[in-house]
Amino acid sequence: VRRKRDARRRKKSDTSSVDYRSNPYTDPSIQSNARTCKIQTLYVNFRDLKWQDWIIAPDGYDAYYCSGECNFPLNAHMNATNHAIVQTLVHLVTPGKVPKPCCAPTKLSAISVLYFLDDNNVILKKYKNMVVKSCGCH
Amino acid sequence: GRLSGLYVDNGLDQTVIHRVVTQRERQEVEHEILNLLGLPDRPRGLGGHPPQVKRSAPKFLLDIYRNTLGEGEDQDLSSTVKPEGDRGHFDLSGQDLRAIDQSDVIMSFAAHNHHVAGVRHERGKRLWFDVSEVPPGESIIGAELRLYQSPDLKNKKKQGSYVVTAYRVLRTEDGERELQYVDAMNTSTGREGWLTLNVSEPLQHWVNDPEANRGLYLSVHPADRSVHEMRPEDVGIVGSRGDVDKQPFMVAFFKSSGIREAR
Repeated sequence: VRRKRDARRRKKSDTSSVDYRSNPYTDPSIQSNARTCKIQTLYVNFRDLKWQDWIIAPDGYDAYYCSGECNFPLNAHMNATNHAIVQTLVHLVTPGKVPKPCCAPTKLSAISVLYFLDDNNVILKKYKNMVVKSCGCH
Repeated sequence: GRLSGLYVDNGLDQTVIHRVVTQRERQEVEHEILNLLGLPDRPRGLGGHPPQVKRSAPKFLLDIYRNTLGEGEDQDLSSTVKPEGDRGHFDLSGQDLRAIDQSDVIMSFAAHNHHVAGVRHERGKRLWFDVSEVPPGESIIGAELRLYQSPDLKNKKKQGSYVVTAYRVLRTEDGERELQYVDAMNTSTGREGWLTLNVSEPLQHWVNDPEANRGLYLSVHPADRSVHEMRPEDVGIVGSRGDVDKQPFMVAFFKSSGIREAR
């Protein structure tokens, strides 16, 4: 009897702390205002940086970046981790304490850069994790 | 005025006012990217001129870059490589493709006329490579010496089959020169293209002990009479004074240790 009574008390207390204004089901403005987390275009141009003096190839590359909001409900397009879903829910309950998950790369790929070390020797180097392939909520 | 070199689609909220970075901050960002790429300073010796990719060593790596890398870096090379005959100036063997696939860093080294006291030139050729720029912490997958053989011969009498041998030049305790066998391959006059010798072992020695780098000695003998040494030019091998795109060079394949230097 005591356990049931305590559980009822806890439930009442938790429910009273939920801010309904930050609930996407009760406040549609949250969904319409926020741009969802997705991949954005970012091109790094070595030629315009005037690095072509020693970088032979490429002239530049599509680096991309991740930007946008991770709002509840996290849909499949965001590649959200299980933890991100939990964090989003906790954020809804206590928005002042727990931030939303971050919009970050979930898959990255490499680029190869060919450059002069001096006027004789040349190096072709692979740089891992330089290009964003997909974004998600972490 | 000046282009930044970074182009974004401004995916952020348009109503937010963004601060424009100063010229100094922009330079710091550029320097930070160069640091990440391992290029903090302009390479020595370029003198502000755009580099020329006419020489055989840079041309070889550009060939690799154009034919096997570029788009879709994570793909398996065997599925992306172009068919034979369409692989540019340099023929890449299956072994080359495997090495390229496994490598994080590929470096080319042009042959130098580097004088080493006590090393006497005979009919063969001595080739020296500056390997001081090999990045620390990289493990060597392999290295090869590439020599171009031309079909044009000045002396038509010297036709036949030959053995091209590479030796590492050593200095013994009594100061005498000694040659250590490295690799050899058979060739014949009239053949045209790149000869490839495995020089992984000497490179490993030179990286571990730069003072001991006395280069390689290249020796050519007729296949039937190993005693009679010939000049490499006599069988059409192009030397350091030949056409720039056919000069001898060394290429080395490295795998990164995965440990990043603190910046």
